[in-house]
Amino acid sequence: STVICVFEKDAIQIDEDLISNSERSLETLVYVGMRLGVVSKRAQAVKDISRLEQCKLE
Amino acid sequence: GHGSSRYTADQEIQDPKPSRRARIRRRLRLHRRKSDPNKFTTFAAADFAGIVRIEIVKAEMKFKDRWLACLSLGERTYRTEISECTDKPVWKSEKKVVLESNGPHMARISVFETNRLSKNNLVGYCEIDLMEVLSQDSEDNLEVINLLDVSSPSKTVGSISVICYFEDPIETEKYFSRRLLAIMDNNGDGKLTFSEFTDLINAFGNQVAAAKKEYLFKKADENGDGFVDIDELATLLAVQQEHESLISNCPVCGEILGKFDKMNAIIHLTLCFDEGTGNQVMTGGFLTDKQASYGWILKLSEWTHFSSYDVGLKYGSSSSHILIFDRRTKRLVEEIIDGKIILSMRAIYQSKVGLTLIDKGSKDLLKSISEKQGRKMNSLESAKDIPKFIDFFKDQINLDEIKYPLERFKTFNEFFIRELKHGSRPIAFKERDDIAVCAADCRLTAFKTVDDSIRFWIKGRKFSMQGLLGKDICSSEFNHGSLVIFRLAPQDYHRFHSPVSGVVESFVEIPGSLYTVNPIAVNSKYCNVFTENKRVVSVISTSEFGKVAFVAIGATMVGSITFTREKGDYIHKGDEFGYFSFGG
Repeated sequence: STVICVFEKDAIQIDEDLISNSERSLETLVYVGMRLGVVSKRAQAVKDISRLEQCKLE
Repeated sequence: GHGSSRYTADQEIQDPKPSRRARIRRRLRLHRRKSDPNKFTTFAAADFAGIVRIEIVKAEMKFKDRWLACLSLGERTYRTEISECTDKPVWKSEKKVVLESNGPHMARISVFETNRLSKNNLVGYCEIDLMEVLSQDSEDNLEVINLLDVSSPSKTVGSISVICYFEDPIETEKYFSRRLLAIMDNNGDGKLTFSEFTDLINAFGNQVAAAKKEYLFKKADENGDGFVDIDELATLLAVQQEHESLISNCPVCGEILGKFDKMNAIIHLTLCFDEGTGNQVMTGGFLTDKQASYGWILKLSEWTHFSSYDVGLKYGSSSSHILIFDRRTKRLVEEIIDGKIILSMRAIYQSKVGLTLIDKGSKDLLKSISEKQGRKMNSLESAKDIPKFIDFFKDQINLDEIKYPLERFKTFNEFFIRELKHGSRPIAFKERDDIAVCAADCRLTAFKTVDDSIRFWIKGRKFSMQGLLGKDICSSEFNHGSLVIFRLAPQDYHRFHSPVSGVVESFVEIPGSLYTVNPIAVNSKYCNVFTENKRVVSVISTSEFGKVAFVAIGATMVGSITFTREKGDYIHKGDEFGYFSFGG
């Protein structure tokens, strides 16, 4: 059995070791809870802009 | 200490550099400073820490047999000779390995009892953090380590004595110079003539002009006797290399050395020379300890000597065994699958004829086999298969971390969906929702884009994001999204967890086939496992990552998918989300 997780475009920056193994067609043995990746800078920036837009000058 | 006997005290006194111990400590400190514990390390940095000599000295076992030990580090495994029939085998086998700052430093030693006819049996193992051992203040560098029972790591089956220490960088340089001299010294007088010196420079791939060679020779010949001896050659390599690279290519494997610094180039050359000439006591060249224990591979290794630097690894379905990179230990491990199953999977999934046969009725057969297997594994009688299963995967199932005692499992399926003790799987950066975590104990592949996944892994011609998620869930954002595949093997903990924190928005069940999800099928252009298999697609709405699609895909035999959370639930990253079990 298999689980596939799909993240939206530019949402995640997957850890480089996982990417580089996969690009060698090599699977990586991992365990539940190990780090997978971090929110991408672009997604973070979009979120920050959206937060700023919601701010009001009083 | 373990300095070479040929490296004399006089040389130590004349050398204004700090002591060996001080130099090594400095290297370790440098290494520590470079490693930021808060930053996830990558494998890109090829920054050597140095050469480590590891000697497997002896073991004390609990019964008499003929023993061999395997040392695994990163993508390499080495083995000792086979001992006499004894409970106290002595090997005294030494291997030099490179320890890199960002590379693997967790060495595993596996001890096998050997059989003349049948395959060798793994009896015990231990793991050594080389960085930790090497930073300890020990005069004899001897470590006596307990060997753990493969199926129950809390029990010991014996102990093993290992010596490991950093080779002095200066000793490495001197040793290398001696090796070079021995190779190029055609008349065997321990000195290089100008002609031999020229051959040496040429062998390094260095295209310097004849006049420059003469200049270098005169520079090296400090005492002006018309010859270059070991010390003069060592000095030339040490001093000249500081200014310009004398060594462009490794004469053994042809590797371009310009990308390394001087010491790293010499480390590369030393190891390459050693392996190329079969100079090391421990036999190398195996990828996993399991391979190293095979009788036929041992024979093969006696016939061939090859440099580990140019071995072409075959991964995925093109390899004869399925190899996986263990992220925790940074070692290659081999997946246990019966050879007959691999052959039959290839026959079915990697040929058009095989898949055509599947299309003609075998799809239903796979489903009915899986349903039948589900009924069997839910019966009380199936509980008797649990010990056999544990024995087969004895070095891959840690009984100590299972939440309940084995007696509590009344059926095989209950054991199959076993829970783990609290804390067995620590969640990375638990408080930070901007960091996603792995969803299962599994073999993982991850790709930045769907195109990459098709290029490197999923070869089924009909694969598409819409095919995987279904029309209702697939959006343009998912269409160009990133993809992470978590493949569970039979021995794995079969509960899956949420990789992110968020609200469970929906579940969509998609009926389908139950092909195997093994790479042999996934890598086949004729088979479309992920878009044709039975699956449940869930969407988790998160504040950090937007929407994340979570697809649980059933496989042959293990086709039952159960979610333990409901639509509308808030799930924290690392929380259990559901499980796979035997059934259709």
